[in-house]
Amino acid sequence: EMEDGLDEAFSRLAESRTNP
Amino acid sequence: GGVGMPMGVYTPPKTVWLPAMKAKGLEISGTFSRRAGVIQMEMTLTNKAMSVMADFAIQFNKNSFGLSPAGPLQVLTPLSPNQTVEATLPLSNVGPVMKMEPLTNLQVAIKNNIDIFYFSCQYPISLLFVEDGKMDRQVFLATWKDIPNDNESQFQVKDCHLNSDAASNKLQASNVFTIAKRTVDGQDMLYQSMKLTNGIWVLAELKVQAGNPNYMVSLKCRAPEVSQCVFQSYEAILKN
Repeated sequence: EMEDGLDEAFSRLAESRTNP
Repeated sequence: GGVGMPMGVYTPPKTVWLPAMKAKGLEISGTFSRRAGVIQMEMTLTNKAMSVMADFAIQFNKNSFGLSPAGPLQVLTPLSPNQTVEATLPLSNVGPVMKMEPLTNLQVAIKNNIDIFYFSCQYPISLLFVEDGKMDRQVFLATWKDIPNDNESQFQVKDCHLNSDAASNKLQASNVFTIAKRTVDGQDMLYQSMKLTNGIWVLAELKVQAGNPNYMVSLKCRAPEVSQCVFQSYEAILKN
């Protein structure tokens, strides 16, 4: 479950850096 | 490395550090290597004088990361005129520290039976990327958030024709570790970490867009003065 959370967090980071 | 060769840590080509005309006939060219965590200075010494050279010894000035010889310079036999010898000097990173400008500058004194000579050379900061520089993913996310935006530097690596996986593999051979990869709007975003021998962590984001040979590298570090050198190492690693 924590791994899923981390995967999700990296996706959000990448999104925020592409479309700030 | 060629086909089938394991990729190693990036080692720059040897350059002339001490021309013969500045050292009474002693010419030194060299480079730095890192293999399985062992840092070495690799030198070629040539005697371009008319007399034999012997009794070689080497010393470093204090430097930014405490590099110092881990043993004596081994030139076992006297160097005859026109003779060339290879010398490998293992280095430690627990010597005296003083911040240099540029950061990776190393001032060296070398003596033989004729005189003492001085020269400066620069090592790639990737020489100091340790083998356990893969940051825990959770720690990476927290650290990335925690380091202020003012400490972020962005650089462009131009004219790079690798895909993101090839770039990631090449960087990993030099102890730059990819922690996560995401693809957003056709851009691959690689999150990477590396750790220097003195414990400084550097966090990176590498943006690779299909069909675009220009990569964007964003570096975040609590000691932002290392970012320029780290970027230079990215360029050297990716383009060699």
